[in-house]
Amino acid sequence: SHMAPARSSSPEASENLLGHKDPPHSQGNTASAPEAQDMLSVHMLRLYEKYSRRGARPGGGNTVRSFRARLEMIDQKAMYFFNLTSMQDSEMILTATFHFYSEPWWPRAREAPCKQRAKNASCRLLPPGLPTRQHLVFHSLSQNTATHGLLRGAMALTPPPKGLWQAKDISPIVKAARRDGELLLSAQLESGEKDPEVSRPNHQAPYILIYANDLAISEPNSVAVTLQRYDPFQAGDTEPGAAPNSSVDPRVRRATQATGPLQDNELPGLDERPAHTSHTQHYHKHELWPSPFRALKPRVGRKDRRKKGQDVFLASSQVLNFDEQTMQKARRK
Amino acid sequence: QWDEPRVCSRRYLKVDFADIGWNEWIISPKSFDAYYCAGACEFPMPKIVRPSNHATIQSIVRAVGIIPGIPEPCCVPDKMNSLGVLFLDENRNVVLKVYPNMSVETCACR
Repeated sequence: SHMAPARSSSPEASENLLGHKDPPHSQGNTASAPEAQDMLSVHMLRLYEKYSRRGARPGGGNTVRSFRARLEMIDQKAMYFFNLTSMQDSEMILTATFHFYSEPWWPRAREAPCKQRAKNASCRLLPPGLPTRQHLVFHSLSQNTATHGLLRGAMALTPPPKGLWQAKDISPIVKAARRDGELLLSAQLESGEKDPEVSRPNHQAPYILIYANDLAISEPNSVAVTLQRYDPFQAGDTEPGAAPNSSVDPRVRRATQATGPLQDNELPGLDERPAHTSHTQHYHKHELWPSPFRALKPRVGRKDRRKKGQDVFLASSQVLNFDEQTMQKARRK
Repeated sequence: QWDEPRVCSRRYLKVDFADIGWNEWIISPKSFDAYYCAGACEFPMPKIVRPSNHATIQSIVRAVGIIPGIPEPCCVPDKMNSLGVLFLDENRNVVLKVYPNMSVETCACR
């Protein structure tokens, strides 16, 4: 058993851990740290500091995995579920411990048959008996079964003298469950009476620590297996080097050929040319442009236009047509 | 780095997990001194670069120059240290792993 501060914590305690607020040092049971952190986070930070300072291998291995409980009320009983699926196949379990907070509690005090001898005699209650003994019961179930699962173990708990955190070795239970591929574990603190668990705040939720030796950690690039979470090729979900499939590619592919009428610099009406004479004549601009403003003609396809445009350009360079006043100004300038 | 020795030796490098985008799931440490190895392994190699026998032979063959294209030996980490990393796994469970060969203690020619 280890004395631990009863801390109120938000389930996002891991976020606090990531927030890097140094965990308040536990000053024993009564300290309630202003900054909430659950016991699991405090415990894991302590293991990390122990290793970082003294190089003490946690539990003799190179890996410690923690598993938070998920509380469910089944038949008015508090059931804690642990999802152990994140364990890697290369991790050999050395030890598994179940950590839970418990405090002594007595069954409801019974009332003695109360005989009114004197008016003011108050009814006496029997002194409470011994605190209730609790039992810890474990079941394991595979992901998809809805049953209670297979009974994996049960242990009687001696009532603690006062509220404190306790640890139980559940290595055989976890090893057997993993061997059978049942990586969902349920734990129940049974006491036969109405469950006080419901009132238990979640910072006192139990947790499991698994100390393991990761046989793959000496691989040259073991850090990438667990810590490199992104991959340049993962983004498009395509095989490296494969051209992105157009149906997958979210980008809009643009046609190279212009489909609609383009706004170009060609002036309207250029398409019209007087009938082609046997030899190329130099069109004088008046012949070409009988009036300064021309009605817009319906446009022909770009290819024809380009062909025609090219011929006309071949024939003579076009002079823009301006009214007399503009021309006079231009000459003056 | 300019006044770094030419010969193969350990150079300082501090790695900040925020620089490589891992800080979202790494709780501790935020950064660590990783170091790296750089420098020449040319003939004659001083004792300090602790050449292997093969590296010594290779550097002589290269110096003699009879066989073209032989590169000089490489300056690589020799002794390395582990690093404990506290991080969140994909299920946001807190995990502590002690990764070997995460920082350089000494360099050598190989």
